[in-house]
Amino acid sequence: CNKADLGPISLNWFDELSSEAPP
Amino acid sequence: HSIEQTEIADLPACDSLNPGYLQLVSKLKNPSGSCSVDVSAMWWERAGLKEPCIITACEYAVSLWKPLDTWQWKNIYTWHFTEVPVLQIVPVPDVCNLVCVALGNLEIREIRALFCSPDDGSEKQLLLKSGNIKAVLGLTKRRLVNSSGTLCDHQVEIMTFAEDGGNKEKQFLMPPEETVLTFAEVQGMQEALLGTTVMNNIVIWNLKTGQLLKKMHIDDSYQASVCHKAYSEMGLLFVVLSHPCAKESESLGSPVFQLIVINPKTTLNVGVMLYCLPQGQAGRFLEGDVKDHCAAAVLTSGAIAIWDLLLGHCTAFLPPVPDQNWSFVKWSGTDSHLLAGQKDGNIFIYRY
Repeated sequence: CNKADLGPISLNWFDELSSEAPP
Repeated sequence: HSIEQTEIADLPACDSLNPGYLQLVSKLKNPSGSCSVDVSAMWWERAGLKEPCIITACEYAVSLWKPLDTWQWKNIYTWHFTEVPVLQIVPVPDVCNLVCVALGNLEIREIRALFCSPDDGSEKQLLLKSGNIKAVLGLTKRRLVNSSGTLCDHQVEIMTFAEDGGNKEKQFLMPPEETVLTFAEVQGMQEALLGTTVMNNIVIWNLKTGQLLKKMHIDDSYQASVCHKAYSEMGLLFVVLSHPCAKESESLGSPVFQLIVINPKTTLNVGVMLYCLPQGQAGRFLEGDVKDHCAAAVLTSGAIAIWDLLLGHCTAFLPPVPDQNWSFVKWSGTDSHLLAGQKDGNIFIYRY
């Protein structure tokens, strides 16, 4: 598969999603 | 109580460059007359000695077997159930001397903890949860997650056991607005938990905070997918799914497992690999287990097939023996063995 099809990737996705999600 | 058997299992050739190898090392027969439903392996400590034991479940009895010399097994404890039958064994990693079971008819109605009294060594059971339970999974760090209720009162709950199996803490995770059907831990990320839902979404939680981080819709080609394993690599989430409702397709063969990759930031996802049966073999996924890079499934044909997820193909195929369909298969959590069972109570242990 092509990585570009998946959009911008973040190695730190778990922490970033945790800071964005409602508590 | 125990039978020793050492023989080489017949293995039909697979279309594989590096064929897997299954050697039958032991067999045990559940003495209960009721239908055999599940098997598992776990550590159990007696008189200061921790041993890799086998747990077998029949409809109305769960038995613990300790290893003797030369691959023989001795039944040391049996827990009996009178009202509700056992559906599955739920091992809880990192907890010694305690195993959980799910009981019910078609759906789970109860989760019980099975253990032994420290005073007199007698079998004890404790009701942990009752109700309309949809899914349950034992997690690392002595945790047990379950989803229960219907749409308006859907709950996702984590119980944490103390080191000795006692004193459990409870915590709720934010429920998605739909029923969670299966759970999977994310390998190497102890605070991340995945779930698959009835609407073919994958949801991800932060176990520390209870937050629902993301709901990600996956391909509608397969409904009611079961999530077996997940790991995060280079910022992407790789998930191994099975598709019990998949139709057999001539062009694709029979996809039993599938590896998909998800970008959790964007929720965009794509299929990476389909794990199909060797040519000439038919059947759909009935039941299965994934450990490390090995996936095993019981098929509707009554056979067991094993895939190496890295190689991408079936490495071993176990036809029904003798005139008995396989009905469940598990990887041992204590070593690299495959535990395969038949409804009549025969459990076969293979070295893979």
